[in-house]
Amino acid sequence: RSSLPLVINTWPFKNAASSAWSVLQSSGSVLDAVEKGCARCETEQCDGSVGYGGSPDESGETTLDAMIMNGDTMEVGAVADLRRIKNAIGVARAVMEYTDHTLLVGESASLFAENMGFIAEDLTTNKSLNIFSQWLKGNCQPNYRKNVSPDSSQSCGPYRPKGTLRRSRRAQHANLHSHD
Amino acid sequence: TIGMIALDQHGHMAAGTSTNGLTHKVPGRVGDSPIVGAGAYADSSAGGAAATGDGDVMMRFLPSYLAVELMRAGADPMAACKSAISRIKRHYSEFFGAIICANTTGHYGAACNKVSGFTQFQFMVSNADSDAPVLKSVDC
Repeated sequence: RSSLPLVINTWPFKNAASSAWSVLQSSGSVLDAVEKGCARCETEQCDGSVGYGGSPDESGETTLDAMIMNGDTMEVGAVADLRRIKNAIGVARAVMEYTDHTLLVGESASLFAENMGFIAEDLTTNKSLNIFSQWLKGNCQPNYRKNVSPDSSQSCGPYRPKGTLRRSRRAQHANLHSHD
Repeated sequence: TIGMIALDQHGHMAAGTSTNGLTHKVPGRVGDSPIVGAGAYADSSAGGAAATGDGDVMMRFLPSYLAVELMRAGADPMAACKSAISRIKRHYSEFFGAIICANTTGHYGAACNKVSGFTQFQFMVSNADSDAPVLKSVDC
C-alpha cells in the first residue's frame, strides 16, 4: 500500500526527511521540500559527506556538488566543484531559476552565487583540516592517481605521467565514510 | 551524500542531491551527484530516483535515469532499483553504491551492491502512514 504525499531520501538522515515533510505538510512545493531537506543536511554536515567541513581534496579544500530537478517541467539546476558557498542546493536552484543553463561549475559558479546574493565563506573546519593533515602525514594514502611517478601508492605528489601505462584494477576507495 | 525525492498528493515530483564528494579527490573532480540522470532524476509522469556511492563509476551508467525509464515501462520501484544496480555490477562487481526509487503512486524501493563492509542500505521515508520519518533498510 502506498500513500501520498511521500518523501524518501538516501541514508538515515532523519532531520532532512523531517524538514522536507514539513514543507509538504504546510502545502509547500515539492521543489521547496527537496531544497529544504537537502539544505538541512548541508547545515548539519550529515555524516560528513554533505556540506562544509568534509571530504577535503588533495589541496585540503572542501568543494560541493548539488542538483535539483522539477519532475513536472524537467527543469534542472546543478552546481559542481562549488567553492566557498555553503548552500550548494540553494545555488543549484538559483541556476534553475535565474539562468537558462543546467549546470555551472567551479570558481565561476561561486561568482554566480555571490552575484545572486549567497554568502562567500571558508568551507574549511578544524575537522577537514585534521583529515587533510593526517592524510599528508600518511604519504597521501589513499589517492585517486595511477600510472604516475612517483608511485602514487607509496607517496604524495607532485606527480608526472609515467611512460608506460598499466591497466590497473580500479582501487575501491569509496565507502560508508567517503562517497557521493 | 543526500539524495531526495518528494511527491505531493497532486502528483508533482521533484528530486535533488547535495554532497561534498570523495575525500582526497583530485581538485576539480566532480562525482555523479550533480549530473542529471546519474545522481538523481525525476519525471512526474513516470517516477523519481536518486543514487549514492562511488560516483566516478556510477555516473557512467546513469542509474537514476535508467530506474525512472524502467518504472515508466511498468517496473515496480524495487525492481527498477535492482536493475539499475545490476547494470553497474555487470562491469564493476565491487562498486560501492545504492539507489532509491519512487513511482507516481507513492510506492518506493531501494537497492544496493553488496561488498565487504556494506551489506545493508538505510534510507528514510515520510508519508501519510507515519507522520514522523521512518528508518527503512534493504539488504544488499
